[in-house]
Amino acid sequence: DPNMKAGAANEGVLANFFNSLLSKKTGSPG
Amino acid sequence: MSTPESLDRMELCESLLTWIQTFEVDAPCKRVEDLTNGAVMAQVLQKIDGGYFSDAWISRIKPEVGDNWRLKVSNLKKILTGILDYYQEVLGQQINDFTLPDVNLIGEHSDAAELGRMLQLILGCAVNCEQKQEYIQTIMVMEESVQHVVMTAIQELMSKETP
Repeated sequence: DPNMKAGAANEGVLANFFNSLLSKKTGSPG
Repeated sequence: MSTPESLDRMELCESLLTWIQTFEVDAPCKRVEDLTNGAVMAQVLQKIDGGYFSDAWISRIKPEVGDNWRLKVSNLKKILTGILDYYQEVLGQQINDFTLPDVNLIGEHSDAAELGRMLQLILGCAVNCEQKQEYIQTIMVMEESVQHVVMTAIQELMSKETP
């Protein structure tokens, strides 16, 4: 089903983005 | 070069209103009009970083402004200044190219597009602060359509940031 595939791909994009945000170092001038 | 998708400002406001409700502040926060006096935004900022947005800071935000749009704008100006200072002093970021929200339009006309910009800046504080893990994980269990708008909003902010 193309819709299911698109949905899964979208989920992957979202998960990747937010996980990369989680691992990003919090910026602080110190 | 990939650029962030352009944001539908009304959709942004709607999705960020849904997001702001996850903070479970005392004041009502379901409609645009609920946020135009600044009280909800101030409470959310205090939850994000209570050390910076302290009781002393929040005491400068007048809680009972009724329909007086000048008092609303006064509150909103203090909040916007607080947010911009937070980006600079705590997050170590400048958001020079970002079109800042027009607080007059928010206070006087409950402008959803401008409120969306203001909430977008608060979103940036939440996903960059010390407690960001908690806030990002909350976003990750929200409805996919909301997550998508939030992601695009964060990408837009990130594209405007300079250290």
